[in-house]
Amino acid sequence: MNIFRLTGDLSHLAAIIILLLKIWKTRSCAGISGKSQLLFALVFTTRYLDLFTSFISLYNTSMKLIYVACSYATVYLIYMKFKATYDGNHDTFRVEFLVVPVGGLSFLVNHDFSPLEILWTFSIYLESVAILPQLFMISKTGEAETITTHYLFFLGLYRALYLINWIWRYYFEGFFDLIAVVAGVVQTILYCDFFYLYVTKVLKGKKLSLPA
Amino acid sequence: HHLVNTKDEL
Repeated sequence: MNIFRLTGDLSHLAAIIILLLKIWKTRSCAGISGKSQLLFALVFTTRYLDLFTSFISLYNTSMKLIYVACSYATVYLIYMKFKATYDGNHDTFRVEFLVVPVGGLSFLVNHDFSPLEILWTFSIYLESVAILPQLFMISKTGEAETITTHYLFFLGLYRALYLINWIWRYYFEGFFDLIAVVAGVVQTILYCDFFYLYVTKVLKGKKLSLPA
Repeated sequence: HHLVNTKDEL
């Protein structure tokens, strides 16, 4: 465990908590893509099946359980408790265009052709693109609430910190996982445009709105 | 081989 990995995990946790609190406090999930949140719940479910087969550390197990629980809670708030505030009309990204190719790819390119390994690979690939429905929704409405941009910032920061973590581990532990690294690079790139807007607008106190 | 799975990561 190095400092980049730890702050990456904490940044990921911060993103998840920010989103939950935003929905809970405002009693509204306006501007949030339920489809992205469903995809993240699917990502955590398929990745953390090893909770049943192997124990790594108390930290590892508790963080996995927290991520899974929070992602299901978020989906519950969006599709059940605050369903009336869910902006389904703007959440129109076709998720089958992500899930089907990612499913196919995880069968073709994986470390080992076994059920758990294929599901783990599926979750890695799916996570890299799961934010697309949310970004699509923002591009469609042309704006995002500031709290939503904080959520996206911490979510992108998490993956960027993981990239530094992998460089660190490559040099100091000889550790390298091509699947995770390529997916992580793709995922981080998807946030670059958003990072630019976040720094140039949101951090200067302006609302994130896109030119018409 | 040098490929190691990142199973200890989240």
